[in-house]
Amino acid sequence: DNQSPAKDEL
Amino acid sequence: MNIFRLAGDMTHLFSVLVLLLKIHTIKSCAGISLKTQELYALVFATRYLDIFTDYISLYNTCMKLIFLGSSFSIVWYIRRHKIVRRSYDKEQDTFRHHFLILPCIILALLINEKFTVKEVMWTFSLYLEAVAILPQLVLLQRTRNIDNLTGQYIFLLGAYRSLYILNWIYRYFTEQHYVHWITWISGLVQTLLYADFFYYYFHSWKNNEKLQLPA
Repeated sequence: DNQSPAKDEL
Repeated sequence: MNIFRLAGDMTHLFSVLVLLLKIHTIKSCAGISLKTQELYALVFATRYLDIFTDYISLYNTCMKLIFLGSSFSIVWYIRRHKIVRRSYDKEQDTFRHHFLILPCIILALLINEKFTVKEVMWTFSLYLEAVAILPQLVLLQRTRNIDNLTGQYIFLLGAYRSLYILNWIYRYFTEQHYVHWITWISGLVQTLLYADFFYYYFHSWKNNEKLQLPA
């Protein structure tokens, strides 16, 4: 999983 | 997306709109730190590198483009616009903002989740955003009279940071494996920097006085 959830934030 | 996150994004958006409104309609950037605005432009440029590689949502992409576009146009206005640039307080805005960048680069190289170019740049943007408001706060302390729009701009920025913390608390309890120490600590540091300003902002609001910071 290289897309950590924080990356969906601005 | 939860309500805190949405409210946080909206106050962030409003803060930028208030600033653009001030610059565009009054043709003045008095009380605004160019140093802070340059740091924000750098923050967004290094954070949103994924705009071309990872698609998250239309909302996400639009907001990223707005923050990139607005931050660079604000810098352009203050530096190049023939009327706006005259109101820039160069003598007061003396914070050595370049000295904030190097420690953030070093910290991002040492403390990151993954040692890749994109990840280090992203981490750098978090560290830099945490301290980017400092030149603005220093300028504010020197400016005796803070106009309403400048006060509202900084208040909205602080509100955005506070709402993001509520968003993280909410996500921590509602999502699995949601632990992001780097984001949280740098976000917390950033929010604490507004504490002093908030104190005087609410004080002047409560007493219906003009906002003034102690020297």
